[in-house]
Amino acid sequence: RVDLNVLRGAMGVMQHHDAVTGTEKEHVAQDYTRILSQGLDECEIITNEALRQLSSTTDQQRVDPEPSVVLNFTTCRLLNVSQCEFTETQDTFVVTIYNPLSRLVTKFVRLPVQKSNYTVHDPNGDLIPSQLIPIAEPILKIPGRQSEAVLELVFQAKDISPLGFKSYFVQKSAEKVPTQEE
Amino acid sequence: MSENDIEDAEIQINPATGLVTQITTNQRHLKLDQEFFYYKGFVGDNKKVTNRSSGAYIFRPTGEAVKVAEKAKFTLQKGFLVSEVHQQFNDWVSQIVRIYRNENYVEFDWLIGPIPTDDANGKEIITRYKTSLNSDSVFYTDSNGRELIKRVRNFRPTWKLKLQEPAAGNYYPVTSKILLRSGQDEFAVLTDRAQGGSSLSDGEIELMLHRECLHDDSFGVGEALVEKAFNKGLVARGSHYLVYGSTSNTNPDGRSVATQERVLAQNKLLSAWTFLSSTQGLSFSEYK
Repeated sequence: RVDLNVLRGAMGVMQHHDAVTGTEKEHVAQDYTRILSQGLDECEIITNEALRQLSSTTDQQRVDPEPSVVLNFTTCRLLNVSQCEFTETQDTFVVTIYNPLSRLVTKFVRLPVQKSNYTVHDPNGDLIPSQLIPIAEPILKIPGRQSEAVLELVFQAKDISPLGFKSYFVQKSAEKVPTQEE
Repeated sequence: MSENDIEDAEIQINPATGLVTQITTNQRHLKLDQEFFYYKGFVGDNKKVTNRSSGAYIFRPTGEAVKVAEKAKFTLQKGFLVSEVHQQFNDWVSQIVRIYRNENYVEFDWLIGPIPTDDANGKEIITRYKTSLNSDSVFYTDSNGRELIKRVRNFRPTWKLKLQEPAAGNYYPVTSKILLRSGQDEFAVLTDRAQGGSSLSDGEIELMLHRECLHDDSFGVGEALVEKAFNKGLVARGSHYLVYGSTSNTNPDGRSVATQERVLAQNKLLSAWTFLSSTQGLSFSEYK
């Protein structure tokens, strides 16, 4: 609960002051952004811990005596400018999609990446269709965007259970990058 | 552009102008013109109500909306999962029109800014979706985020209205949805954030996307609405999701368009969360 309080406080302040409508001075709006960002940082602690507990196997479930990998979960908050340092710099990574709704959900995942080829495996280990699509030129020029990504990797996270999650394994492949014409 | 699947949405573009001319959802075609406009904000000394400037609290356009551009440069990106049209209207207005495989909506991913400050008035940017639907002055907004509220242009239910502000006086808050109906047809625009919106002519929906007002409106902020990031005017990016279909259960999936809109709104406004993890150098077979 302590980890949620900063964001709770931020939301309370902002709702009381009608924030983000332009009816506060600009430096106040920037301060709200700072407080919100801190709140999200604190919330990441609790989501990370919850997902780690949910996704770890218990000793009874384990058939493999080797120690399992403990995943740390992070988020990318600059996807609105198609920027994500994590996906741009890692050769392999795991994408976990959590469904907060009480019914089955299918989501198209979009992640900014550098020019390369990628494969995506679903939780069953099956290779699933994925697509690379160029990031539109004007987005690349948004002031303040600091990214080498010129493409977005798109794949479909299908049928995620209510309040459940699925993890996908993304890997850079050594294949030649197709040209636009190809 | 079509993925040739029963449930896929489709769009048509005029290759000469780069503008959208038709969308298809629920296997029903709708002629649609979509363009960007801006209103020039009123400039006054704020000493009388009639001299109030357009500002943070007050939307007070002067004159008709001005078209941002007659044409858009565009490129087509077609693929197995998603197909996109990248449109560039000018240096500060662009858009991606997008359809996903097996999804029954058309996404308009707009990007506005930095808005130039080359005149005294400031600019208030809107997108306008123009259809041939006969909406008879009526449109609907979900202004309280729950039920739809019927709005009638130039009308108030409890007094005889004489509008001094023909555009602003017909604007209403749109929390997540604005729509038109004509018989059994319904055309809805879902937003990813609260915006102001209206239907100033039959068959039309417009939504306010971004504003730069160069004068304070004297309602207490004491500052013009000119926000900056990285020493440049703010850039706003967001999405509209368009659905067209029948209000009855005769759509291909057996659901009314209102049901489809509700599910889509949940999927977009309470979107699934994306988390990323390092594999710590493991290959897929090791990780598995």
